[in-house]
Amino acid sequence: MPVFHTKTIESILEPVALQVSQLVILHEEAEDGNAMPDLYRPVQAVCAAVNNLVKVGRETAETSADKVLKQEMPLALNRVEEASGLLVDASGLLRDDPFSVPARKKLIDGARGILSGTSALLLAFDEAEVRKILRVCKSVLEYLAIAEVVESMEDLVTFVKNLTPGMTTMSKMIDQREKELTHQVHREKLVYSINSVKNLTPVLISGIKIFVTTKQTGGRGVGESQENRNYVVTKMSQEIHEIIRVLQLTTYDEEGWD
Amino acid sequence: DAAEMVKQAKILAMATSQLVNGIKGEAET
Repeated sequence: MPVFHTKTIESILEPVALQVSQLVILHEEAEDGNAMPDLYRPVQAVCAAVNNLVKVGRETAETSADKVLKQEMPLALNRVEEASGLLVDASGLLRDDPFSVPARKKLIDGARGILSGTSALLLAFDEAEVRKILRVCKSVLEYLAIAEVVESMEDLVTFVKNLTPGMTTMSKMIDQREKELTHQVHREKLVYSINSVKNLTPVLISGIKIFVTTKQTGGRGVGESQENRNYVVTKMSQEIHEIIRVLQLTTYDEEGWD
Repeated sequence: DAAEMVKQAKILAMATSQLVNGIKGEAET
């Protein structure tokens, strides 16, 4: 049975995937079959839906700034259109001969093609959404490195002011993404890492503050406070790298399924 | 946009399900 890694894709494709696989089995078991009904109307409904999806898909690809999506979306749309063409051919053949074997084959190939093309389309779009989250994560990661050049309280205020929006956006995006995933282990990893980053943020600010104060007063422990600050930056960076890694995973791990 | 694409994909999946059910119904008889 096919497995879809997001709840949206799963809710759209899983029922039809199950039906198509049952259809394939039924036709493999009964090659000769019975007379097929007139499928003109349901095929026309599929074609109309394909046309609408293709229109929206093309608009999405055209207006997107994501180069990969611009390349992948048309390919997936072509697959869906080709599959719809097979269904139209099958419908025509069955009108002339309700027992037509080539028509049955085209019906099955068409239904499979609609399924795989729609799956490719939704996956391409989903991957583009993931890339948006990755960009935010990477910008937070880059900004974190600036912690090591903060040497005054004024710098610290600027650092916190600039870090906060990216951190808030990243947290919101990860919270939403986590809820969308079907893979329990991936969800847990994302929750763990984003919570670590959230919890370490005040620790980092406090660490920078101690370093700045220690350095300005010329007191002992500058090296130690610097090490402490760097440790927190490293720990936060590791967690963000882990988020980036998990976001790109799509493999289904059966053992991890709850 | 995303919501519209998901909506159209759902409509297509439903139309495909109805078609497949029609074919299956015949194949099962």
